[in-house]
Amino acid sequence: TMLGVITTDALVEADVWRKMVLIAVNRSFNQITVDGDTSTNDTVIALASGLSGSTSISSIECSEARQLQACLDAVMQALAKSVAWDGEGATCLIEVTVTGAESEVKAAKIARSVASSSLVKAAVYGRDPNWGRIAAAAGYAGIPFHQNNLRVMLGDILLMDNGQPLAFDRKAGETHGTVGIYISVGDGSGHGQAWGCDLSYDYVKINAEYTT
Amino acid sequence: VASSMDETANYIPAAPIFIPEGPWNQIPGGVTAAKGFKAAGIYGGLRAQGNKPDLALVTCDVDAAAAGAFTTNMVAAAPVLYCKNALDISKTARAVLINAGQANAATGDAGYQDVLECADALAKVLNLKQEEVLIESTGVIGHRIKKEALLNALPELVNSLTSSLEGAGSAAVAITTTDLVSKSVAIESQVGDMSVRVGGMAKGSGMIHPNMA
Repeated sequence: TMLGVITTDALVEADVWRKMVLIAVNRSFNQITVDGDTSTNDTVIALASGLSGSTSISSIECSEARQLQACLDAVMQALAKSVAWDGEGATCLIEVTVTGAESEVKAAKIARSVASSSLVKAAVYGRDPNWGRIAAAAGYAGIPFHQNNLRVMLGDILLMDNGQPLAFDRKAGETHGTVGIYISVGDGSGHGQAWGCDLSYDYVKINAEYTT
Repeated sequence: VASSMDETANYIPAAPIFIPEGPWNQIPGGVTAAKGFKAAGIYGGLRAQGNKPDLALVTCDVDAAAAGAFTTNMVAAAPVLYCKNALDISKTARAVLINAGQANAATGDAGYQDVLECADALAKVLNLKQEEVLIESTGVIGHRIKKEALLNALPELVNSLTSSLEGAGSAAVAITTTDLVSKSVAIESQVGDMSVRVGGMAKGSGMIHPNMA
């Protein structure tokens, strides 16, 4: 289960605030995954006191709303990434960035498909730059794209370009902290990110030993 | 029963925070960084084992615009059903009560009654309407919450409320379950010509694939 509580002193009308919160949740918490299990309790509650004395925000279109939305996205993404970083048994955070899709939603769906793949997660745990698993997870996301447009980078190492696998230096060194997977699926403007963690023996141990 | 708050931050370290680049500065704290908010986290005797804090409260001094996003899992926990109803009734809220240890999920009508009683008890202590109190629970699915222990800890919890960094830190620890780190962040930025703060806390380590709406 993930729980979140967000607070701000910005002055914003409740109806606008509810729209902004949902947009931020879709760009953050709804883009993380550890084990593919959606909990019965996942909840984010967000409260705005209005005590900063800022201009009252009564439309999601105004510049103040865009500024507050950016702050809300940033805080929720920071918290969401720390949840993924702390995934049970995790040794690193996986950040998947997808560009070139037709829309933000489609890019986000591909990114989350890759971050959710047990085979990609296990490959990251084994420090195996397995571009095939990344390509396959992008391919089964349910978003159409031409496989010859597929480009896959692991960190700053190009593994696949125009759908063709490339030679790479396996000894490019251990990646600690965050493993960045960058995927391009075409020349659309859609950009999306998802975060997950590697799949280790400890995940099974933690959850197999645990009993209700 | 309840532990003092300055010990709570020692239970688990804080997570490294990766904030995206943008026109903001990270500032210390979490849910209490923004004006008007207080928080507390204490040990109320709800966890199955150990004495890590397990009860958190976040309050606002004024009626706060309230929003929520909830799991779309068809088997929704009692606090999820309760909050959705409360937010339908009221556009504002004043308090969020969070317990760790039992999820109050798959607990049927008895579990829903438990969440109503906890909300009502806190509303009375804070002199609020019940629907101004929102509730989050996390922990073992299928077990009802240890309601007596929770109700008995409310006075100590309310007395521990503070707008300090410790308040935010202790609340962030108290909501954790299998987490190895607590998760808390705050930023300051310009909205229009005014400086605004946005802060938050989160928990989560297992059973993580949120699909909230």
